[in-house]
Amino acid sequence: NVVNEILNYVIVGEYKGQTYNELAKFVDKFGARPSGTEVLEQSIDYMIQLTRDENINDITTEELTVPHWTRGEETLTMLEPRVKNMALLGLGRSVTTPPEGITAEIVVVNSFAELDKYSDSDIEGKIVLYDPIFTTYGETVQYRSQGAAKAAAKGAVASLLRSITPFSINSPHAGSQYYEENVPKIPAAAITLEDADLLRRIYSRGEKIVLNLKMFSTDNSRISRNTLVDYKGTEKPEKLVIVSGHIDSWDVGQGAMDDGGGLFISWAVPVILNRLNLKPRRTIRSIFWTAEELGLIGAKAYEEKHRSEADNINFIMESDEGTFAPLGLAVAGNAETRCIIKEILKLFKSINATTLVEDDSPGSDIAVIIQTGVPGASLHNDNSMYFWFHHTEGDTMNVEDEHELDLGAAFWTAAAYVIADISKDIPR
Amino acid sequence: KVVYKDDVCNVLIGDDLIAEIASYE
Repeated sequence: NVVNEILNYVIVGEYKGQTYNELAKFVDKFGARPSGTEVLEQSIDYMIQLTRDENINDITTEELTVPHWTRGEETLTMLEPRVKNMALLGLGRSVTTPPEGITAEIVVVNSFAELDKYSDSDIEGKIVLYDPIFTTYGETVQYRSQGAAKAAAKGAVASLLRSITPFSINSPHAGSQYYEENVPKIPAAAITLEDADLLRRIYSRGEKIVLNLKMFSTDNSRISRNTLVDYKGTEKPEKLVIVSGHIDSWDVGQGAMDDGGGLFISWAVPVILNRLNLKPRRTIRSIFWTAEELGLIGAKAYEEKHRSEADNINFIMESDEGTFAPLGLAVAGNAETRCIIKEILKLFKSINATTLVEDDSPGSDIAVIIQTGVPGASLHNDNSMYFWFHHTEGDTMNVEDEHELDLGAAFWTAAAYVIADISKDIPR
Repeated sequence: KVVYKDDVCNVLIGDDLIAEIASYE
């Protein structure tokens, strides 16, 4: 009755409310934890001590170089056809504007195909605003990640983006973006749905729109750490079942949802098992990835460092899409793997977390490892509101629910335990 | 999407493993 023992201990027993309380203490103490900052390193030290306080001492940190991009003052003002200040968030690693800012007319496009319909001379010297309507994150995030490079290739002087979210109360959403070699680097920022839609309406009426954009930032590199907590297996200690979340966050909000919740349910796995004295056959490794937000930097470093031992990863799990009520797992692997996980998920009928979603590239950080052939899964949860808060000042403890975090921690722990303990390795 | 019906999984992973997994509940 191992699964029920874990569920009871976490949901109604001694551990009830602990995940929420520990997450709240963490995010209230440190707030946002951007890559390359001292506060991120302090938060890593805090997690190490918190783990030691649970009498779990098999902890390793692995250093790597991470970006340290720091946001300075940012303003966006519509000058024509009327004066209006607009909320914005510069996108990750964006270059700065001149001190006086960039003042230019805008062109509004809803896709790269629409951008391509304009000649280079139409775009040259303009600010391009991408305003795709949110469908799915995967479909629309390309305008955030590639928009500046594609606009610059046609001669634009700056790139703006309708925030990648289905819902807004005038909240801009940060996020990463990437420049291309041999293309000028231009400032890139996200604006709110409300302002993007206002600009679209004015633009569609054929009126001239002139904006002034000021963005300042610094960009250098620092050393950070991935943190590995091992809960040693009894029979096959070299074999790993990895549970993970990232410890860094954007520089807005508290990073409570992204990815504080994922961090703390993954931290809870060895803690709960240790408290219950449940020892699986294989080792459970809880990883706190660093520098996810600026491009999966920690996961890429881990994959490179541990490439020769990748065969020992039996299964890899990540929670980075919310820790709302768990529904099951989004699983990458062959048919046999998915059948084994499907059988394991049947153990979670009592909490309605039995759904297996087929996903060839689940998660964010773990996608780096899954694409090398390692089977894995991300937490499938009731996260329909996730992108309302994603990368905004609204990503705070208020997003989190104590009971749902209990359900998530219990599910995550029990699922990892069963995968780590069954007699059969998860097949490749 | 939800995949693989039980009869397919029974063939793929076998009754013994299914029973072993069920024993964890």
